[in-house]
Amino acid sequence: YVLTDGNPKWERKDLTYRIVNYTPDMNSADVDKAIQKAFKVWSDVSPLTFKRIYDGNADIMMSFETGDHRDNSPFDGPDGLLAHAFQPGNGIGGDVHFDEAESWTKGSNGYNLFLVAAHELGHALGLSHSTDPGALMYPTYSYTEPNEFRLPQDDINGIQTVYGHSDNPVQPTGPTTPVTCDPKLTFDAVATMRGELLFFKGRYFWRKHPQMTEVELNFISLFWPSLPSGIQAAYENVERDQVFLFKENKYWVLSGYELVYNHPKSIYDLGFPKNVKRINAAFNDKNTGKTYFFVGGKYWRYDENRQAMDQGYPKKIINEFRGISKNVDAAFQNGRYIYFFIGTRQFQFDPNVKRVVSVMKSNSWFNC
Amino acid sequence: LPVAPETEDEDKNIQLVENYLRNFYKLETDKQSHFKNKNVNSLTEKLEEMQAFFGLKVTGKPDVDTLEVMKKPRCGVPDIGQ
Repeated sequence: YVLTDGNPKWERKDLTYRIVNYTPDMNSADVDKAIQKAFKVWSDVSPLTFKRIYDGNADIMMSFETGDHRDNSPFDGPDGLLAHAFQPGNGIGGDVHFDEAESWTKGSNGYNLFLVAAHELGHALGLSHSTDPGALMYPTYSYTEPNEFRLPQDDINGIQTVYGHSDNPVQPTGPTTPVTCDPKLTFDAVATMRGELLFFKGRYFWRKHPQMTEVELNFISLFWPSLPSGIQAAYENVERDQVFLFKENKYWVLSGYELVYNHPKSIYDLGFPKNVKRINAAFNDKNTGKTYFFVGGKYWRYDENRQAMDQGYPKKIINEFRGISKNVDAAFQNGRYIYFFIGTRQFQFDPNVKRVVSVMKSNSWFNC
Repeated sequence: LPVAPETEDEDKNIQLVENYLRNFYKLETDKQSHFKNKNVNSLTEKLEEMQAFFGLKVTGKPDVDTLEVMKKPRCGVPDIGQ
């Protein structure tokens, strides 16, 4: 996190705000809710309180403005600049302006008002832009489902540096952004996709081409706004050019970067019994068309051609994959090998000799 | 004569880079400068600063990844020194 130059801050903890005007893009009740929720993001983690007033001068005046609105920071029409805010202080200090030329929404289309308002309020309270790509105070817009939003730890650290801790007896904590070369890095799921590797972790995924050194960390929501965070298993069916992503008892199907169905499907449609509540890992064997699903210490085998589970499963993982115990986090096939991820370690398994031939760090693909 | 599309794109990119660095990284240029005069060093330094901020490869050149970030929707508050 970065504090604003000169460390400006509000000297009072009880601040007022006013919504000066409304956007025609949303109904006013939804604007009120989005703004109120944005204030709550900061009041939950600091000793600050925010009271709405309906006329007169509030500490934080929030308005929708167009083009040059006489504050020396003109807006630029659709996209580009979305909003801005002024650091704590009198007069225009603390005020928040939204570019009316944007399409404001309460969902994932256009720009989500709650997310932008929460970011701008960070400025109004004395925070500058963070270099942490997962932080709310990162300069560029990225969508997160508002109901799943949790203020990242980087922003909590920032606001608490300025105003101290929350008055709550239990201090709130927030998600941290994974560090690509962290030796303790673990993955939720790994899959191939059209020659690239996708590594899933929380609300992020890394994209890596095996022959290129660069690796790219992205929000899952940037590519697939309707997908949840915390994908638990993933595999690619090369024949059908589809990637399957699993969370709890649901799965989503991707074709390239498009979702095949708008709604998730049930894993029970694949033939799992009802006592299976989630899948830990999966991979598809390109040579046989069989998909292996790992659940606890057992695995199921699914025939992609027949679209049905093979008879005689589940079996114990240890019987087929010697050296691989239970709790497989992720798996994928690359060339002649299967790679199993368990905690911070990665096991390279050769199915021809049926044994582990190499053990590496989980992030060995990232050229750390 | 009509401007060749690639020249037009290049001009747009130069404009984008200059505007972006002026708005968010305190680049001071006269409007004629582009990349060809005394402000080149300053522009390169600011570009490096921007690339470091966003965790991009620091090249001091407006490469594809840098332009991609500059085209993203964002907050209007500068990244350095409000």
